[in-house]
Amino acid sequence: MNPDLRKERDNATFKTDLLTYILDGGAEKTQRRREIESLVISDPDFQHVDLNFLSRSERYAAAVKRSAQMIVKMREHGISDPEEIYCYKRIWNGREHEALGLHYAMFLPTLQKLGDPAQQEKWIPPAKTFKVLGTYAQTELGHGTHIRALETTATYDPSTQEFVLNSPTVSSIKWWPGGLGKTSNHAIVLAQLYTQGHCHGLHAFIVPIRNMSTHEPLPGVVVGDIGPKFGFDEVDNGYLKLDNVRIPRENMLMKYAKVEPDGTYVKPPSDKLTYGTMVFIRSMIVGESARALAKACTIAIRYSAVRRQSELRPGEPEPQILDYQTQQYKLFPLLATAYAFHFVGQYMSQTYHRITGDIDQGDFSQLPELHALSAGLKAFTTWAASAGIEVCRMACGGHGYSRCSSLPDIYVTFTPTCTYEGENTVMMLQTARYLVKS
Amino acid sequence: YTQASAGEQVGGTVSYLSEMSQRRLQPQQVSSRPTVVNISDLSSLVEAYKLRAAKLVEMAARSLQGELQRRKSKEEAWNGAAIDLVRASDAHCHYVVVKLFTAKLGEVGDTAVHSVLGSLALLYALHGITVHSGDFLQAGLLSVPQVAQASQQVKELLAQIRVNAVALADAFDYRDEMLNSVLGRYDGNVYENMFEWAKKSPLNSEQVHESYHKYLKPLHSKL
Repeated sequence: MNPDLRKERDNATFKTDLLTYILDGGAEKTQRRREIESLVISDPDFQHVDLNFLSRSERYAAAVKRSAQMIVKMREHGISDPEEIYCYKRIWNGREHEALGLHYAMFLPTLQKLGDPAQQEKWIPPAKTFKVLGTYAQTELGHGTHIRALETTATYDPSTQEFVLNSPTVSSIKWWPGGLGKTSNHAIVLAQLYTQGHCHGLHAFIVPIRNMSTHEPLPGVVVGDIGPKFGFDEVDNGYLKLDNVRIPRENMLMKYAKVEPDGTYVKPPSDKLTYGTMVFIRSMIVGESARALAKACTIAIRYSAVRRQSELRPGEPEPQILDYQTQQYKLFPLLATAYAFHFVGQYMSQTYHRITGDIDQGDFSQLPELHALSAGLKAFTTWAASAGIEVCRMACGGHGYSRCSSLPDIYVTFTPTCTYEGENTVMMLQTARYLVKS
Repeated sequence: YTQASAGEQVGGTVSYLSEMSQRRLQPQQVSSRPTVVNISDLSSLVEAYKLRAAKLVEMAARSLQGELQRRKSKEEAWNGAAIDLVRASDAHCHYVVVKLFTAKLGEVGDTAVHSVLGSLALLYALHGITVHSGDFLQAGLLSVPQVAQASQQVKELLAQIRVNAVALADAFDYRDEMLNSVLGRYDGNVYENMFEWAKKSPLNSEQVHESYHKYLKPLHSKL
């Protein structure tokens, strides 16, 4: 152990474990988390090559391999509780994103939240056994957060009881969904619903995009990878163009809104319910902000205790850079922010589950508050964490620029949260609309 | 804001808007208005953040109202007030974060942990005040000397937190395998491992890279 770090730990005025228990929500949860971590880390299959030295195609292949291994491992270890699955995945994937991330994070939750009982019975078992590999396609090449402007259409044909899906323009091509390019064989597509000559706004449809046996794209489906990005090298963010793709009426998710066989439209209790999956992800992103910033702070603070530079007093040895007030001013407010966001993340997760529980019981009264709070806090925490990670990198001098510091990877992996699931300024304006109305 | 101003009770995280509206209805002399902020007291700082949020929401709503009177459409008015609206949302979220961090302290039983988390919460709140001092001054929640005091206290807190900084980072409990960082290693053996990591670079798999034979050597012969 580096002697400076040992001294730092010896001089602390509190027991770190006690604080860890608070962050985890109790000593038992810490213990279970550590058990799961050990399970993953001691697994020989967990050891993998340093992705920094691979090409993008190799990184994608490695991610698919790891995702597949992870699924088998979780089965073997009997990990089925959602929280434990989340914990296991987080450790298994480390700092990289997994190829099947959206299958877990958006495809399955959307089926669970927006599917009626028959649809859940039909789709969830094959999704859980990964026969159906899904993603969530909302954003289009020319349109993002402003969902009313999305152009993809789903027109109901009562003669065949099918929806006909189309990408009528170049700007309507679905763009960005993770796992869409090469991995998924199904997508939940958000499209403007037309029936009996009227448009009823955005609704969610399950669209098969690849043959279940050959994995070849289905007729009318143009699908592929959108190319390299700022980060997310392991993920095949994709495009999807639909040309008169026909799907059965039952493929519209009908827990709330419905289209009867004759084409009659039945309105949902609230228009906001269609975007429930995004609200879920926004709520979870708050906690992710805390975790990403905490990682960056851990790296920068430990390194600042090890690194010695320049001199504070003439003639004395180089001090630890953590002794410089400017270094403390860079890092300690961020450390405080990471703790603050951790507690806000816990609150947001509890609030999400409480209010969606009420919604399941038919009480929609707090839905606007949930929307406004998750949108605002997602924007507030991701902006702060994103900027904070970059400050941490700068606080590590030149070595922070090396990929071996992990700080560049943490940044490029985290900073997209400022734009995905709702661009931050738009999110803040949604919160503002609620504040002004209130 | 609209509902609260009309006397309706609003709940959840925006309940302060009703509270502010009720306060406004009660006649008060300016001179009798209490000094709100004790900058060493977290609950007083939570109150300050609440009042700042309320003030910025009110300002945004008035800005929107002003735009509505001057513009052709609601949408144009909304765009004309958007900067103020985003500031109001930001202040609202900031208040929620400070409030929740402070509330969490109430659940911490261990004195030593409570003390160090309390310092962090105070640092978070005071640092926010120094960064957004304009808002607090403009709303009349702080005086100029109080802003200077807040800056001074931030410096004192930095020195106070210094002794626990590494332990506070350790408490996040990220194992090396998850951090994947040579700089952030738990054992602090940074330089040796940076050298080992660099050796793995594919460029080091051969002593002379093929590009030397392909491009540099021919270049030498041409010049």
